Amino acid sequence: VPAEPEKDEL
Amino acid sequence: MNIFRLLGDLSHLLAIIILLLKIWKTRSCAGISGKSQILFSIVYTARYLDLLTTFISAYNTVMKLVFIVASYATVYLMYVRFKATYDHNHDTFRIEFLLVPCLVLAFLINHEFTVMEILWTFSIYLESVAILPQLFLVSKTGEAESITSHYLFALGSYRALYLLNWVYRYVVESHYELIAIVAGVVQTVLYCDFFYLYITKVLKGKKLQLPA
Repeated sequence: VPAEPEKDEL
Repeated sequence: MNIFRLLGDLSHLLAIIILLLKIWKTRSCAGISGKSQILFSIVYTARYLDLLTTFISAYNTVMKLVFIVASYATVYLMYVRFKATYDHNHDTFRIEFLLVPCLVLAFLINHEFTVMEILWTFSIYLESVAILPQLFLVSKTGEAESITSHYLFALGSYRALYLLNWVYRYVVESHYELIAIVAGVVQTVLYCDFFYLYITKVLKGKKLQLPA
């Protein structure tokens, strides 16, 4: 399962 | 990172700086809703706790710190330093009517039932309505200083630019965050009538006056 994209937004 | 998100973050930073300068230079927080500023402090505190757990980039960390420090500084200036100029007669929006529903919704609709995720979701929901006390105050006083309307325009533009960022990320990266998108649409829609007044009046040098 692709890793959940990190919350990179402010 | 894309140009829409960068412009959005800069617009957000500009709004926060405009507000701090307005209060500091005029030594007054007349026309500003302290309730909204308290909500923004809660939004950034709940959302940026990951400062303690994950490092994403220097930009990400610095901007989060600036937003947290600036929002607390604004609340301090309004409720302590320039308390005498705070318009508590008109700043009467009951923020518990925003806090409780956002918290309940964060428990009901989220991506993951963990503390960090629930807090992040709560901050996203709360941010979408955090400007309501400010818009309510402007509607009650019937007008806003030009500097306050520039603050609101920059603040409203930030999330509008984020909407473009999410379109870009969906098209280019096939990545989307539905909770943030829906809340972002709500947040931007709340500014629509202000945007109309700002573009038709303030940009023509008139004062922002709401039709009585």
